[in-house]
Amino acid sequence: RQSLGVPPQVKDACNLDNLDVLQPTETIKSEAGRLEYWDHNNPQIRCAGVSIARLVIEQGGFYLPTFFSSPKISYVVQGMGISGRVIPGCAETFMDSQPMQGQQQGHQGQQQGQQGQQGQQGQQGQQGQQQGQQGQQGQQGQQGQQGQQGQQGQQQQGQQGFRDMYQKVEHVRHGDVIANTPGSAHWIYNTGDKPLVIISLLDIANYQNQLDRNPRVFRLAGNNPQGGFGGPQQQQPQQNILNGFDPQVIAQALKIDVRLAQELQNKQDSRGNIVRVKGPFQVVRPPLRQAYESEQWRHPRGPPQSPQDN
Amino acid sequence: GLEETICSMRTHENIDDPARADIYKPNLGRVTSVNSYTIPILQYIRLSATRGILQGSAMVLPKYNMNANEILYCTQGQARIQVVNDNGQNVLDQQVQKGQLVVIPQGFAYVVQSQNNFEWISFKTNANAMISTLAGRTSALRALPLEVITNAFQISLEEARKIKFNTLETTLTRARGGQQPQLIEEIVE
Repeated sequence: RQSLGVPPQVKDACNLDNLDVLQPTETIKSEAGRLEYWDHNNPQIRCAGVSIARLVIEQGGFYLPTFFSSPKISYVVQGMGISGRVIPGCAETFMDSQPMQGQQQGHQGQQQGQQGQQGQQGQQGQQGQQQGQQGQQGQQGQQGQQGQQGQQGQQQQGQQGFRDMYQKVEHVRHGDVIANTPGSAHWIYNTGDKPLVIISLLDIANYQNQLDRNPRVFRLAGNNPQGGFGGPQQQQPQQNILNGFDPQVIAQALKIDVRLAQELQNKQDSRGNIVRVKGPFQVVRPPLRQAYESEQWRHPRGPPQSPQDN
Repeated sequence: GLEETICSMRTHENIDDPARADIYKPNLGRVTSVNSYTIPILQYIRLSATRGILQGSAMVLPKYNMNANEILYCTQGQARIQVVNDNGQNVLDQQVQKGQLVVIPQGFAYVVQSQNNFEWISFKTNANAMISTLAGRTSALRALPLEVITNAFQISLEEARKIKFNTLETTLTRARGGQQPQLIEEIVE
C-alpha cells in the first residue's frame, strides 16, 4: 500500500514492531442483535487501512438498510437469512403476486397471479423456451401495469393484482462471501433458528472511499441512541439519512403528508439498527431446493432411506 | 478506444446545449452529464461534471453520490440546499446564490430547491459518478420490499405503499405541498 502513495497519517501508523491478537473493542446493542467492532485506530488495523466489524442478528431480526462510503466484503460465519440490496437504475424484478384483500378474485386475477408466479419461476430457469416467451410477457405486463399506474395513480393498484415489486432478494447462509459496493444500501433478515453471524471488512483505504479514514455508515432507516459504528468519536446518536431533512421537503419529494414524512425520520424510535420483525416477513424469495438437498447429503440424519442415499 | 490515441483525444464537450440534455422535463428543467463514456480522457483524470438548470420552483429529488465527492457551483439564480451527513444530522441548510459553491461529500444526502431559475455546474471526483435517489421511480425506497419499509419505519402497509409509489418522476419534480394530483403531461420521462 505504501508504494501506492498511502496518505501520510496512515503511513506513520505502520510501526509494526510486534503484533498481537485483537478482540472487538466496542459493542452496539440493538433490539434484535448487536454490532461489535474492532477499533480502527489500532496501529495494526490502521496500517492495513481497514475497519472490521461483526454483525450478530438474532432469530427473526432484521438489519435495517445501510450503505457505506467504502467497499465491503463479508463472510457468513453462522446461520442463514435473506438479503436485499439497492442498485440504482436496476429494475424491480421480484414481484409479489399474492392477491390483495378486496381485489377481484376472478379469472383475470388468477391469470395475473400465475403470470407473476411464472415470472418468478421463470427466473429459476425451470421452464426453458416457454419461460423466455413468458418472461417477455411478464415484462410487457409489468410495463403495462407501470403505464396504467402512471395514468390512474395509486388507487388503481388494488385492481392490478400485484402486492409489491422490488429488486432482487438473495439467500445468504454460512460459508457465503458477500461483496458490497460503496453507496449501495443492503438489508439482511435472519430466517434461521439461530443467530446469524457475519464478519465484515470495510476497506477504508480503498480509492473508492473518497472521505477520510474513518468508517462512515449511512442508514436509510432506524435510529440508534448508542451511536454509530466506528470507534469512540462516533458516540453521538446515529439517525437515519432522512432525519436531517426538513419534513416539508421530504413530504414534497415523496408526495405524502408531513405527518408521514416525520414518521420516516424515526425520531421516537430507539430500537437500534437491528429490529425485531413481528409476524411473518412476507418478502417473496425464490425456493432454495437444490442447496439444501446437498446439505442433507453432507449431514445425513438417521439410517439411509433408500439405496442411493448411502 | 484503439482509434483514439492520447494525441488525438477529444478534450472538451459543450454541455450547455439544451438539445444535449440527458434529463429533460418541460417547465421544470434539464440535467446534462459528461463522464468517461462521453469524453474518454476523463477516465485518466477520474473526474466528471454535471450541468443543471431548474425553472421556477422545481426541485431535484433528494439523492446522494455513491462514489464521488461533489463540488456544486451556482452559475445563476438561487436555491435552498440541504445536506445531511452519515449521522443523519443536517450539516447545511442555506440559500446558495450565483458565484457561491457547496461541497457535498460522498454519501451525504442532499436536496436542491430552486427559488428562481437556479443553474449550476457540479464537478465530481469520479469518472463514472453514480447517484442514488431517495425518492422517485428509481429510488432506494422503491427498490425495497413493502415489508422492509413497514418494519423499518413502523408504519402501515398502506402508508408504505404511498411512500414507495406516489412519486413517479425520476430526478426532477415540482416542489408543491403534499398530495396535490399531478397532471400526466408534467411527467415526461
